[in-house]
Amino acid sequence: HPNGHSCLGCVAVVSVIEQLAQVHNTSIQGSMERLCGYLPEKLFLKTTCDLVVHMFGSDIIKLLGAHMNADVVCHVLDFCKQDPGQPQCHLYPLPKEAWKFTLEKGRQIVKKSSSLKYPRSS
Amino acid sequence: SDICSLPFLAKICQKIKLSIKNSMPFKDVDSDKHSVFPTLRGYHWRGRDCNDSDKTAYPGRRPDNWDVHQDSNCNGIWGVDPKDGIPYEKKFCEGSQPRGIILLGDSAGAHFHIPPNWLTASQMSLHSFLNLPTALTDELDWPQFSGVTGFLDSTSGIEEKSIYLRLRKRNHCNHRDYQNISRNGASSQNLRKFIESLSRNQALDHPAIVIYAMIGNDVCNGKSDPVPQMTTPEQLYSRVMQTLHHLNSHLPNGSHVILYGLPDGTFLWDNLHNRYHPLGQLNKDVTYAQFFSFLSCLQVSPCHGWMSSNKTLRTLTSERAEQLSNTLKKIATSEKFTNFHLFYMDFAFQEIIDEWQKRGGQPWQLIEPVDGFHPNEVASLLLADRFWKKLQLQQPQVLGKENPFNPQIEKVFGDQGGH
Repeated sequence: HPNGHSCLGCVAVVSVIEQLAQVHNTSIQGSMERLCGYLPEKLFLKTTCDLVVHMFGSDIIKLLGAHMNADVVCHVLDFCKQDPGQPQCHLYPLPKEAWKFTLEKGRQIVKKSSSLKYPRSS
Repeated sequence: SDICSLPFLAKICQKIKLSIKNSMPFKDVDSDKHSVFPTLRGYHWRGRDCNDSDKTAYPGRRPDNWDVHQDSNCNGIWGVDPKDGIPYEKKFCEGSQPRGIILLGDSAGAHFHIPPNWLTASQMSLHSFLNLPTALTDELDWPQFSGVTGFLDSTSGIEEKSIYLRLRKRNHCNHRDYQNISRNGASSQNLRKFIESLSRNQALDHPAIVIYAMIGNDVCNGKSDPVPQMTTPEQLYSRVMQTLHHLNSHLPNGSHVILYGLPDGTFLWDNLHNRYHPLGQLNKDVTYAQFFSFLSCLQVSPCHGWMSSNKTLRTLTSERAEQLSNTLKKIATSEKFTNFHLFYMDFAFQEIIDEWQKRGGQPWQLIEPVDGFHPNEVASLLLADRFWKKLQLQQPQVLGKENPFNPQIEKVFGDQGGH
């Protein structure tokens, strides 16, 4: 899996964002700001976090708002990719509706997005 | 997107990349392989330099003229006793047989650790990520807390000490003489790429105790079929002999080398599979079985062989591990070297589990919670305790004698400059 690590990283980060919102009963936007606020400025960590939120935040908000889980979000944002012949990798239980349908729905949601086309292994 | 492409960062990036590639200290002005900087392979990994502008001053060397004028071996003992004019190093260390501890290891030996509060929303706060810069510049390893070369107080509250701290307690002249030559993903095969970073001058330095502990990556990989890439006994024999010949040409006479066997990793699945992973604890929706499956699917598992629901594969991985341990045993009993004695020691994790359960602990508490694979700090220190006791019983000469001058050293030099 050429982008195995970025997929793993994306699912972990989106999971934390989702769970922070749940634990503190805030919006996803608020949760992302909270997470970046926890990071030290050293090594540009907080800056990098703010940059990632700037690039992907609005789509993450839309997708999580549509009750999609971290697996779906990271596939739609192209951090996770299922190459032909490769198995479908997911951390959480699969959504009740068909995976492809969920993915397509997610892609429609972000289609209108102003964000850049996601570089594959960004 | 590549921050290193910025002109003003290019040079420092290049230095950092070289440091990580060669496992050598990033900041080492006198190029003696010892540093005054903690991370980027600095003194978290090997004894702190006491004079980074003098390449003849570094931990582990025999004293220069009994350190009358300067501390040439960084053990904090130098100068002359005004009462009798005898150099302190001569008075306190001569004949005490000082020795260093050197680990040739992998991520377990380097103490790979991702703090669970980085992933646990309910525990997250402003303090959670304060250690992130240090961890990143130490490759997510924490050798300063490891079971072999750790010199900082344990964060888990367990009283057992690292092997280095025990050697230092036994003979204070060993102060700062530690080297953690380990790397994430290291195995018998790729050790040759970074064994040169081991620092020992055969003529000028004290003997060393070298622990060869490649405990997993010869049978662990992330491939969907991990078996073809597993090291065979024949390959291991040949590679370890290369390593031992390299050591024989670098270690001072009177050194010792201990080959550490591989564990039976079926323990991981047996004790973790139906427990919740930190990412799944809030909503009870991700077990380690799911986490392992996800890692294997992405082919980024640290050890597909043992972190698998396939019992046959787990058993096969353990069988290969046992064959490799037997190979190490065979080498230790049949090969002889001029500059060091060679021993073998089992990685008897079951003994650690038994000890931990005796103290009321649970087996799963001995494994890193975020990766579900590495022995955690408690396990590493219990392994160090068992290692020390075995050697004390079977090969006490390896550890050297108790130095009767330890109290005087403490009285005159206190903490000897610390770490």
